[in-house]
Amino acid sequence: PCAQVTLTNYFVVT
Amino acid sequence: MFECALIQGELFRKLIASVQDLVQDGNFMCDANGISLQGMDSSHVALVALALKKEGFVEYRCDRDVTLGINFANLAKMLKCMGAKDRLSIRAQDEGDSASFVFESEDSSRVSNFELKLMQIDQEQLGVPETQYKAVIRMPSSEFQRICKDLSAIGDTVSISVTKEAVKFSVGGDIGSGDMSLRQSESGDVDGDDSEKVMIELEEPVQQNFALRYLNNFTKATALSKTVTLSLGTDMPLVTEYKMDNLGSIRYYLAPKIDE
Repeated sequence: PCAQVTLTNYFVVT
Repeated sequence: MFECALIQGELFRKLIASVQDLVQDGNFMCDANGISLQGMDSSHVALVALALKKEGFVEYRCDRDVTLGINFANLAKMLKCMGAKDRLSIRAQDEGDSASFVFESEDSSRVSNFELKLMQIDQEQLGVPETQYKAVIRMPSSEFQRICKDLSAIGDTVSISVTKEAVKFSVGGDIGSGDMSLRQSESGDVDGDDSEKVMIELEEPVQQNFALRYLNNFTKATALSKTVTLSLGTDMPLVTEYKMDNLGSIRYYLAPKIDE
């Protein structure tokens, strides 16, 4: 069981 | 005024095909150095970043920065009308609401003109930090495509683990499990094409899980480059990069799947 995380956890919205 | 021309218009068509399944529309940002594009899929799990250098174009002129908001499905419809060996020219006025695409056959016997309506796209841009990756793998793009396609028949998540010796792609599903390992090519091997080799640069062994659905999507870019580079770190997005000789590159970022 793996959960998909989103890119906004790593990259900042500019 | 923005104007550029590519001898191999086909390359541009392949680029759009490599983007359009992930993002519906996006802004081509054109400046004096080249063209860039960034777009995320609707679930914010994957990001595609395109960077085309002006040196890759046979003609390039950009007097003022312009943003071309483009619906990729619509552009693809027009690019379908381009011959396989046609030269492609793109033109846009500074404040225009359309861009023109001209396809010209090698002997100039056939010229096609298309005007694509532009869109106003208000898109979030993500700042991608410069990162030192723990593992960087370069491998034949066709091999990566085959692995992603074949493993996705077995499960929906692939675990990529990298050691100095090999990169291993593992999958598990209802029918069972399996893995495919690619060994680092011998460094003394001077025979053969470099693009056929598997090269691993490793700082630290890494293992991460990714959704195969997205990876399969990324492999649409296989036609653009003989090799693909995968960059991995611990708990950070995977970067899948396809480099096109002197034209630039297309990069895909994919957020990992994390054990609950």
